[in-house]
Amino acid sequence: RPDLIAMREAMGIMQHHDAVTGTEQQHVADDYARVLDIGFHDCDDITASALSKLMGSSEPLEMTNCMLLNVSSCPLTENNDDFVVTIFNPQSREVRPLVRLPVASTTDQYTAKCPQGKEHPTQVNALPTDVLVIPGRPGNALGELTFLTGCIPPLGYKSFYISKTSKPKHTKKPRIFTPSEPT
Amino acid sequence: SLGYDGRFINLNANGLLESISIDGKNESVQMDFGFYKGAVGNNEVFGVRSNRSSGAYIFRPNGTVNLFAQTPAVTIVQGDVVSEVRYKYSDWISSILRIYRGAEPFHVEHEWLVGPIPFDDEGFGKEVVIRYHVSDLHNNGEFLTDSNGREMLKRKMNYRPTWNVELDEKISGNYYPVTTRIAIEDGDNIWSVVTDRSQGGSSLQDGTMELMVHRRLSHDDAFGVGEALNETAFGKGLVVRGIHYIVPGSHADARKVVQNKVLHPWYFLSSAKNIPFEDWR
Repeated sequence: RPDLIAMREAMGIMQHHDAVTGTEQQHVADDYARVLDIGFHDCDDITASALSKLMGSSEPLEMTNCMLLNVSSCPLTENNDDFVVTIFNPQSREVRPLVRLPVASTTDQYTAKCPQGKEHPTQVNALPTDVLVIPGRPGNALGELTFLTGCIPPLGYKSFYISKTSKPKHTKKPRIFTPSEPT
Repeated sequence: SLGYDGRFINLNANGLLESISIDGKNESVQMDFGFYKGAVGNNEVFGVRSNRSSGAYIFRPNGTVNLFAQTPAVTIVQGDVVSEVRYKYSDWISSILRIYRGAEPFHVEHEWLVGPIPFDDEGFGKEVVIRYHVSDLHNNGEFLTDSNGREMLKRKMNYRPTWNVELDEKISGNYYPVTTRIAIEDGDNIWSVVTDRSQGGSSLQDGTMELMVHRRLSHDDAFGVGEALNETAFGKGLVVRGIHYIVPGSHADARKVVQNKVLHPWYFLSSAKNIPFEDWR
């Protein structure tokens, strides 16, 4: 419960109409973001121990969640050839999301395997140049790995073992072309 | 045409969105980027509308929407899992139409990237909108917007349910809060756009849904905050990235897409360095 205090305080502060509508001064908006960020990070231990309970493992899991996926930045997926992504479904019905994760290069191929060893089709696209130049965007991701998870059970999770493969996979590489000059 | 399993986005010779097909049924859909100039007033006499500036509390455009020329640079990426059409309208506006295999309920993603918004020569700010046009759908000035992600409220152009309104501001007077979804319908032909954050929206022309995605204004609107809505980051005008989900079909499908996006799955990542797959398994 102590880990939850920061997030509860954040939600308390942000009942204010300024926080809801964005009519606060800039420095106040920046402070709201700071308070929320602390709240999220304080919740990491709670979610890790909740997931380890779900997984039935005794010790809390070593997991991070990337807070900058909205600018396609994630040190863990950019700097590791092999990593595990666990996807938790907070809904009471199954979902089939498309997972998109930033990766360092655009030429590497990756495999995505579920615990049963089944390979899920993956695709690596180059990130648009406009994303690469977002001011302040950290990291060095140039590509984006996408794959389909299949069904993720209600209030459940599914883990995938992602590994970079040296040999090009059987899937056709994305075709890139620009239509004829606009008429 | 790009897509999978009977669902396609169809492009014209210039690579622009022309229609969306679902299991053989074709619906012509186009999309535009545009912006309103933010009105600049002296805010002198409180309550006198004509003095009002557009700002944090107020959306007041100076004139009608300025649509971007439909000649963006286009790049198409086609793959096994996902296909994308990437547009670059200017050096501060680009977007991606994305369709992927197995999207259920079916929807097309439109990821937009806007900013830094430049002020123009007279110092006017800009309020950037995206307009989706379902050409054969006639909603006759009626549309629906959600209320805090829950029930959908019917909206009608230039109308208020509880009094005979005379709108001075024909554009902003018809803008409503969109927390997760805006929709237009013509019988059982229903189209929704699901947002990934709260935005302002309307249906100012027949068959269209318009959402405001970013604003940068040069004048305070004298309602108390005491500064213009001119957010910056790393010394430049704020760059904003988000996604709209274009959902054809029933309200039930659109509601599911809202839940799938608002209650998006969480990703937890861990390194698997020196842990072979067999051991991990």
